[in-house]
Amino acid sequence: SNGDTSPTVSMAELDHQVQLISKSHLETCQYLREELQQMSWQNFLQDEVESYQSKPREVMWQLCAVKITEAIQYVVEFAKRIDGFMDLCQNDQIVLLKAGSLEVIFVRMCRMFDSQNNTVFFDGKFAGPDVFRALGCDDLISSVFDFAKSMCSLHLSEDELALFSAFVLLSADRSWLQEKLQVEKLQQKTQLALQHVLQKNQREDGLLHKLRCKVSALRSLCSRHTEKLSAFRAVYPDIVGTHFPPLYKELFGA
Amino acid sequence: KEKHKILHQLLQNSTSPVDL
Repeated sequence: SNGDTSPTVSMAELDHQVQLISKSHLETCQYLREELQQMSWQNFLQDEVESYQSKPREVMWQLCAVKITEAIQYVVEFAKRIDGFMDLCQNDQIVLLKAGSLEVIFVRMCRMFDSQNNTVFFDGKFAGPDVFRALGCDDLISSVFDFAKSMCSLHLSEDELALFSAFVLLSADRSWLQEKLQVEKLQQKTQLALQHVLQKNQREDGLLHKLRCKVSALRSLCSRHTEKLSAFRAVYPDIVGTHFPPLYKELFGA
Repeated sequence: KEKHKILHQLLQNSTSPVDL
């Protein structure tokens, strides 16, 4: 900012980075905000809620696994379009997606969340936590809804959300990375772009810190998902083995 | 690679009409 070296070039690079990641995000976000806006009045009726609640546990688990798997395909496409991701070795691409794809889904969920009604877009309409009762994971569902609500309260723009999603996905502290330094460089670059966009959008000073705090909440949600899946698999090994999407099983070790 | 066959396919395809 003092004009000594090449801040203009850096700013231009950061702007470019922001544009690229925002474009990748918008191309792969599954639903546009306008589409979600148009569907925002569509809430499940009481008899529809009861119909979900009366599904056998394994049927509801399978339905949610299918929905998560659909969303994951979009996250994989997002990752592929992040500048530098495909230059990482294949091991590290897999490691980052295995560890980060569900975290990105939870981040993206705030776009599909209605804070006023405490509902999320699921299976064609907006659903409250009670819709997921048959899963037998009320505590996890409640935490996921709380997380979405707290993300919503930050009122992130699409470019901020895009950069934060990329930052989460490019976490350099994941176990089993082979070229940690390469991932670190990409994550640092993404963090700079995130800082840049927050400044440009004149956001409050503490927002980056608040976002960094969300990272540990995301990790906790994902490890709890893994625990719930293990518990479910212990009771229904055949259902997981034969009826769950193969991609879901690959990612979550089911 | 065999363990993450679908993920490999998704990463390699330019678009991903993989049958899941």
